[in-house]
Amino acid sequence: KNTANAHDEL
Amino acid sequence: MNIFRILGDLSHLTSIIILLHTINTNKSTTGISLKTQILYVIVFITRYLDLFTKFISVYNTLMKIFFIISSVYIVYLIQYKYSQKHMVKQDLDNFKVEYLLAGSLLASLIFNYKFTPLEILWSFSLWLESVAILPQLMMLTRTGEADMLTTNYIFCLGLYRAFYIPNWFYRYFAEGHFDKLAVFTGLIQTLLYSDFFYIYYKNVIQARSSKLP
Repeated sequence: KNTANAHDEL
Repeated sequence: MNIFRILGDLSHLTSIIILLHTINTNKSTTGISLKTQILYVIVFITRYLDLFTKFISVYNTLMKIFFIISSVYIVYLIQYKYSQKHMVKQDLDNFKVEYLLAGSLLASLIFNYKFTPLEILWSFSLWLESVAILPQLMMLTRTGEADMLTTNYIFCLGLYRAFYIPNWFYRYFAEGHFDKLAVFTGLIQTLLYSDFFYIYYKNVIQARSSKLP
């Protein structure tokens, strides 16, 4: 799955 | 969230708390690069614009708000409360940040996941963060000495970046998550910190121990 655009890191 | 990510975030938090605590205890901002701190304000504001568009978690939101507010507060302390204007040392903070800003902007226009304002600004913040410490490092190199504050502060920041690397490995294998922009810019940043610690070790620690009888 592609979660690269999630930007869920700080 | 894995342990590396949590340790990384905690190190980041610790670095800011060390900085704030020391400024307020010593009532002085000597040795801290105003330029680096202003760059961090720009980094956090441009990266966390998604506070308005997307909710990830309470943790995520609180951390973002803390990073924005604390960075603005630190700039306020340097600029107004414990102003360095009358001090000679501020002249040492003469790194040309225009190049960092222009370079980051250019890189974000070329490398982004989508050509939209939010995505470009997000990418811009990553590139800028990767080099934002440079004025601070240059300042240290010029003075030739680092006091405990700046050393501890930069050490915690370096630790934060170092923990993010195993975090990415973990996420790649456990979640199939791989953010190539965050990883690439993060590695640049970690290299800058490791270079600093190498030089610091060579110049300060080794020199100090060789002076001992």
